[in-house]
Amino acid sequence: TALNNRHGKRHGKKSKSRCSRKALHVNFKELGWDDWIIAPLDYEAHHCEGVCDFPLRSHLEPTNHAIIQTLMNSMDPNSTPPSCCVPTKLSPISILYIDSGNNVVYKQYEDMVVEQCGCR
Amino acid sequence: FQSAAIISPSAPRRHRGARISHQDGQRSSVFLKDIFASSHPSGVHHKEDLKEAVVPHDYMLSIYRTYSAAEKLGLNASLFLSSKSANTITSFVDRGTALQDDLLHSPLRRQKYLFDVSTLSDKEELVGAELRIFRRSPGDLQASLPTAGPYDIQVYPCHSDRLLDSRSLDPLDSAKAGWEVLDVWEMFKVYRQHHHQPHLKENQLCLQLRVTLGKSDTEVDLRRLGLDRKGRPQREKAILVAYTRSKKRENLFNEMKENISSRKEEAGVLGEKVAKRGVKGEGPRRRRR
Repeated sequence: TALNNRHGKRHGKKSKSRCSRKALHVNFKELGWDDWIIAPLDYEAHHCEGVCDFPLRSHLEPTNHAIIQTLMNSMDPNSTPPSCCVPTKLSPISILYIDSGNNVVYKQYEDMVVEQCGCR
Repeated sequence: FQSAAIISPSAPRRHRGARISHQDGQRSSVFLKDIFASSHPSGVHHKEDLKEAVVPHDYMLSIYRTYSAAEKLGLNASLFLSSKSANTITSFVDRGTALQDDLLHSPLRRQKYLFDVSTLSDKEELVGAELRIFRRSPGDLQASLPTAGPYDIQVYPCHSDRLLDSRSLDPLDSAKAGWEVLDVWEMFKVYRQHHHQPHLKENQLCLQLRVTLGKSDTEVDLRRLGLDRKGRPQREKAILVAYTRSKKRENLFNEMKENISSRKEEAGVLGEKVAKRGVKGEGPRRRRR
């Protein structure tokens, strides 16, 4: 049976949260892009954070490889790191910007917002 | 669609990681007043070294607002008819001037519209192109027109008499201001085939406009239909709108690189003039991290 990481946890150590989607507010003005981006000047991108430990939740849609890797890590943490908490579904945003010819351009950029996170 | 005006109070600085809730779908906090300020005559004299200010046309703002709202509803914007399944829509502003109109004999029978399309990527598939011209309300000028229409607005390539598109304008509409939209995709396709030479720096596209009485060949004075270009603000200038679709995923860094290099070119020109100043808002364009 796989070692259940929970028992191995040292007391007092803050338990790391499970893989989930967290807020990440992007401000193009702070990136210094506001002189060519007209809109939006900020947006909610989200990001994925947390541990992929045994047992993996089904909503994290693990690949078979991630399941194997997590099992191996649970049995022997030195054999392999746990699988990674990454975006599994992304969505686009529209950006209105000024191109190098001073023209106003509307463009849809794919993969700009994290919709779901999972273990891979 | 309503024309979009994306203005929101300057948002307070947010703390990193704080969960931010937005009432409406709009994440944008576009400081349009900055854009107008820099394009406003009184605003330009102290920014003479900034390149000519860019003011987005209402059409581009409404495109942005419509499609970003659709994204928030999880709809695929390219399914919208008006997007012609494009994922990039570029607006080129007319470089023709009122001077050219004046040089022609009066009354004004024909107008030439000039567009610099050199930044249009030839790697993207062109799925549509249209010429959008703002017709101002002619006021009493129209009273002196021979008859009250209908009129036929026609657009040609400058160097040929092959009609690209025409649309009729009925008397009632001709008395009110409004945007006329003509399809010039055909010409753009031909143009791209023949001008597919990236080294050509000056990729100018030239279109000619005339208005006749109905289907006759009697040309009408364009001034009397509110089509003269004297004193037009940036947002009322004609635009050529190109709809393109790129197969590969758009990479933000392309634009970044392009903009950085074009700013560097410009900074090179401005460098010696403004380097010493460095006072906030007056020095060279902020270096992007």
